[in-house]
Amino acid sequence: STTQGRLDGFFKVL
Amino acid sequence: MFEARLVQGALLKKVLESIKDLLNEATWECAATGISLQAMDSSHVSLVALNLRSDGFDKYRCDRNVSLGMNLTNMAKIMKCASNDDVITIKAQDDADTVTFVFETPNQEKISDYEMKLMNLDTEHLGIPDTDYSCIVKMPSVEFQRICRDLSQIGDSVVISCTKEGVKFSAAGDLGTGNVKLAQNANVDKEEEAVVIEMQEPVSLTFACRYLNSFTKATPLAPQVQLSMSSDVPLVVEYKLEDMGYVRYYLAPKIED
Repeated sequence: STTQGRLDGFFKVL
Repeated sequence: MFEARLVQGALLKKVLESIKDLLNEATWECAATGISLQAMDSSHVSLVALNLRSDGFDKYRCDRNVSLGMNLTNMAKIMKCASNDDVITIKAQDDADTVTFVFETPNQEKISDYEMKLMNLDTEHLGIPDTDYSCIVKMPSVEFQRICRDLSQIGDSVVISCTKEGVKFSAAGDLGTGNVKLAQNANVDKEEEAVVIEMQEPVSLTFACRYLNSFTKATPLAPQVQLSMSSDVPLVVEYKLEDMGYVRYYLAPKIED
């Protein structure tokens, strides 16, 4: 089965 | 003073329709170069990034940068008051706490204005790194919409697998499985009907149908959609607005347990 990943960590807060 | 006039007002209505499922509120950043918006959905699974270049508007004035925080549900209510052939103008004073939308019929016989309260949103701006994607698929946007709709009948997730030969969309659920394969097909009469694949290495990623279906609300904005994929990074679904900019969606993949 799979779990939904999140975007936090992929993008840097400017 | 900020003022942006768009003769093709329907475009703005469509842009709003393309984001309001994912975002309840967002800040429209207005600058001399154009209007941009970047926001994650409340669960931080997807991100919307859109850009409307100033030169795509019929009149554009932005004396200094303004951030217009809006409740998008309320903005959508107001946008519904504009007819598809209306000319739409967005206006705001510097440091204003309201924004004004003016709708004019093409013959100028009916002019409506709606003033909406702005919100002070705590928006954090995210830097989106440049990525070399393993696979970039360009395909008709209506085809992508159709596939997402069809496969969401079968399961909650879609596996997108891309090779040089083509792209395969697969779903599995209690009732069984479904697969849709599209072959690369650049030799078509109309450019917008082409399926083009640029592949560095094959990828196979799993995504939630619910988000993909929300992204396809942008279908009326562009005849083609571009899917950019690499292992373990967010999918990018891009709709290019002719002579105007883009609406892009980022979606975190599902992870194998």
